[in-house]
Amino acid sequence: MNITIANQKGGVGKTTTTVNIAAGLAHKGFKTLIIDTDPQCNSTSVFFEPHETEKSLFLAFSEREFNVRETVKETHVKGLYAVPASIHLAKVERMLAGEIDAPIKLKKALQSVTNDFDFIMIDSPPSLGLLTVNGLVASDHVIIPIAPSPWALEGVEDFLDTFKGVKETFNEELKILGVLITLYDSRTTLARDAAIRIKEMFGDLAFDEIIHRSIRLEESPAFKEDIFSFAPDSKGAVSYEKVVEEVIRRVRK
Amino acid sequence: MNITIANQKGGVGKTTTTVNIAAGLAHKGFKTLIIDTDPQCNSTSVFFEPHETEKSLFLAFSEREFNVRETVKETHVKGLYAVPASIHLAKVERMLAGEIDAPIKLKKALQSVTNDFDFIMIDSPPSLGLLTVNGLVASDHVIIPIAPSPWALEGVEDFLDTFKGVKETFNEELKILGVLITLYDSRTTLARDAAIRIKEMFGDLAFDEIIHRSIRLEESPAFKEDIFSFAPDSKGAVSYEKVVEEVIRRVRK
Ligand SMILES: Nc1ncnc2c1ncn2[C@@H]1O[C@H](COP(=O)(O)OP(=O)(O)OP(=O)(O)O)[C@@H](O)[C@H]1O
Ligand SMILES: Nc1ncnc2c1ncn2[C@@H]1O[C@H](COP(=O)(O)OP(=O)(O)OP(=O)(O)O)[C@@H](O)[C@H]1O
Ligand SMILES: [Mg+2]
Ligand SMILES: [Mg+2]
Repeated sequence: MNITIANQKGGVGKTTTTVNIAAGLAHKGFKTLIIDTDPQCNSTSVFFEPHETEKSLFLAFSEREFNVRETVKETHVKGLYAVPASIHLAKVERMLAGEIDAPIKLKKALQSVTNDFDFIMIDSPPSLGLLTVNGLVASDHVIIPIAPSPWALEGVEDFLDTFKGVKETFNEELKILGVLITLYDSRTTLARDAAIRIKEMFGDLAFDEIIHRSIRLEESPAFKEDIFSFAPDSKGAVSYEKVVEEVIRRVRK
Repeated sequence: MNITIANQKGGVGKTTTTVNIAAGLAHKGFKTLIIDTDPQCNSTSVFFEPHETEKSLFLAFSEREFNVRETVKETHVKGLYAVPASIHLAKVERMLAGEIDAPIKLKKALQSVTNDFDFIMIDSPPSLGLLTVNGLVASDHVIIPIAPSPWALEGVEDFLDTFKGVKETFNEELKILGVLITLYDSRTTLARDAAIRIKEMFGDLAFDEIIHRSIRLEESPAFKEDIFSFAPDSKGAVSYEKVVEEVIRRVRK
């Protein structure tokens, strides 16, 4: 089951959500692979030091024949694996401009490992460019994290256009698994109003669980941990665990 | 005086900083122009409705001969003008792949208006791609907003590589005007430690003033206002005013 986490707006919790849903699935016994497609390597850096990641996902775009297994690394979380990103991914868009198979490179690369994992979670950069499109083409589902701010809601329309374009052109099976409200600050009417609009816009697609702003969630990457290892009793861990359970329910439908 | 606000990390306050420094300069009597280079159009949407912005900065990249004056619009803030972005800017990187003058398109487009304005503030997308490079090539200075999180500090090295590359290849005069700590949450040791590391790393380049997390700053774009119009007595307004005064001092050195 391949799931992309995407939203072109910056800093809305894509990486935090990818890392914690993936870790949560691994903790529940599902063999899970994180694919980091962001040249900024944020999900990579939670698990690995820079010198540990010489072979990266960039090879999926630069090589004719590429077996992604060469780049799969074990993390310190049992059952959780990752393919690291690298800064070289930033060149992919101009490198492959005009190449007809540019949007399906990741899908092709993942075919050799799809049966090795229960879940493949793909983290996206803050753009609607070729890297995000590759993630969507390679996925069964997409989860859209949305922070309850005015700019966040404006961007959703553009995201849905890209989603429909990919579905129509490359991947009829692609579905929105859900919309996850993140960085929710219950003290502000701004957040409450935005959450209401998100729930109106998406109905049942909106996850029941909302991820509140939490110091533990913000700190855990500094300690190179997912939230379940770092602070298992924290509100952030309890919330992401509920999201993981919801993800499992929804993919089984 | 052309100043780019840039940092490839998402959601670190680039747009909030561009809009509020520009508005602050205009309030002090400096004729100021905002250039929005982000296809997500966040600074554009603070001042304009979508239907108001048919002619956008995209023309600077798509047209051979282009007078940016055709796209300059007055905002509701006296002395503050803006050139709107558009979603079409997302195509610029692949559209101009391989064109030798791709990095200097914005610089060329702005030459006809540089003398009309005291300050031109350029908002950047969350990437180190062609749009951000165009902003840096067209600028005298760059301000780097940094949010005090572990991922933010990791990205600074990559940003400085791009900065040095632009300086060496296209724009010897480009300087870092300053590094602005944003989204600072004084309750967390994470923020305090990161702020210390940022000050160690950048010394006098770090602005004395730190922008704290503030509900008013987050709300003001929802009301289509800059912080000085929206909440002039708020901590956010006081802080950004101090930053504006510091910017004026530093450009005069
Ligand atoms: N629920 C939360 N509570 C507090 N901080 C959070 C929460 N979720 C994410 N953060 C923090 O907010 C910042 C942005 O989150 P994150 O990097 O996951 O977003 P992103 O969408 O992946 O960003 P980018 O667009 O740059 O890839 C990070 O510093 C992260 O630690
Ligand atoms: N000091 C602050 N206090 C509270 N909220 C803030 C502050 N600065 C910015 N924000 C909010 O944080 C979010 C991200 O800020 P902003 O959009 O300015 O960052 P950005 O770097 O321009 O993002 P992007 O990378 O997507 O362009 C926005 O919802 C904004 O309103
Ligand atoms: Mg991320
Ligand atoms: Mg922005």
